[in-house]
Amino acid sequence: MQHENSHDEL
Amino acid sequence: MNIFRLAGDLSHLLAIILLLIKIWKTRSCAGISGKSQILFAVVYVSRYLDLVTTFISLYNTLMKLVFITSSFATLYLMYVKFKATYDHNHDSFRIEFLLLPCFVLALLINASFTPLEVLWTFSIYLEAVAILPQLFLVSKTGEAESITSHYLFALGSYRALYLLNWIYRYYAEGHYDLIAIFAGAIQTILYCDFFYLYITKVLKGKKLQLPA
Repeated sequence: MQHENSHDEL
Repeated sequence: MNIFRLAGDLSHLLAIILLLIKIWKTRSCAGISGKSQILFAVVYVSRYLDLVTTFISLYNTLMKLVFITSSFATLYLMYVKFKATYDHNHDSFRIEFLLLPCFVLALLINASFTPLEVLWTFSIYLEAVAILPQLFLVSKTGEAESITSHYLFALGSYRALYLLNWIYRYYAEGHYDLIAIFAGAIQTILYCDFFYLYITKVLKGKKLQLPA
């Protein structure tokens, strides 16, 4: 998912 | 993971280490805003709640733990161990003026209306403005020690590098997250004035002093 990818950032 | 993202994370880590070294070596937290440090602790706790729900990578988990632990260590040094050196009078920024609007904004503008997601969004908005009490403190006292300046420069660079990371990810992966980009841009803009003073003064060996 597009937004989920942001959660691997800090 | 790309080079900008890694550089951003390392810059963030460097900032935190510089701050702890400054407090520990000088046995003093003079010139550091406890209010900003409280906000950063709130940011890390509300953002990294996914530590208990989702495993992303060992790197991710370790860095999150380091950020949370070090922010509480900083608070301990400031409010307990070196309490006597804390600059109460100048650190007068009202943090509820940042906490409440960020929370309301997170309730209104988020990727999905679930507790974890709203808190993640809240942390992104809050991080963007969490440095304001610190910048306010510097402007009130009119100066900053050089190590405090290095800390602020590393902390500001971190989000600027993340902006480059997001540009890279947009072209390389087609990934973008408007909430993070918008907040990250605001966060970086807030540091611009400081970046200018840092480059024109601190890097030339002068103390960071604001014009009277």
